Amino acid sequence: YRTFPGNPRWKKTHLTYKIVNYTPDLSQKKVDDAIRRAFMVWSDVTPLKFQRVFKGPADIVIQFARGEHGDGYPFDGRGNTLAHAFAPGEGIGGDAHFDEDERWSESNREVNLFLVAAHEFGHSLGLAHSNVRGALMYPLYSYVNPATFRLSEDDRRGIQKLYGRKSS
Amino acid sequence: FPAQGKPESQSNTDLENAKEYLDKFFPILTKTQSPSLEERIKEMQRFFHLVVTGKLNAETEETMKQPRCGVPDIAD
Repeated sequence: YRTFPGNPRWKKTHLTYKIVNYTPDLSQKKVDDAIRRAFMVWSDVTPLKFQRVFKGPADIVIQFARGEHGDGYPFDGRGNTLAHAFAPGEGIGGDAHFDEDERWSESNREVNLFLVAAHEFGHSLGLAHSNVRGALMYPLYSYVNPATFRLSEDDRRGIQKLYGRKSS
Repeated sequence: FPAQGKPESQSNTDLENAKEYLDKFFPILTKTQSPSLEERIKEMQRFFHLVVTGKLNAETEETMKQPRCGVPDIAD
């Protein structure tokens, strides 16, 4: 695993997130569920807690967008880049953007939203890309069954270096 | 009839695409050094555990075409 230069991380364990818009590829309920489960990947192994907010500011702002969308890192249409997220910090820090030109799914067809969201939230929390194939933070997308998904040892060690272990 | 494209022009396009990929995901972090394209391809090949040749071979091109996260692999 790797962290970003300077090891940016949140200095609190209670984090808020906001979903500002939805993809038409999935029902809102399915998007909400995928996002919630993606956060759980990380809260299951750390003291972090994630709370969804609907109004006002949030630590992690989630949006679907296509092409240039105001952050200087335009998406590239279908394929290639699927999403990106920013390391912890004020403002855009921690925010996660998903390319609306992809076809998002809850299965192995097209691109699985849960898997990509869990990866992006790793960035939102301070993990950079891992070069360990099979790790969630490996940069290339590959499908695994979300029902049986397990965080790799590499990812777990990385996030626990930043935030410690979940107390039993 | 339109003239058939020269093989080297295709190759140039591939190299341009590769450079674009490397600029995006393996950006040059030092202002003092300007590594060659070969060195940059090697860096990418090492990261992905490919055979390190420094050449834009099929395996490397295939990796560059895979769907992926937009965050650079070398954090700046």
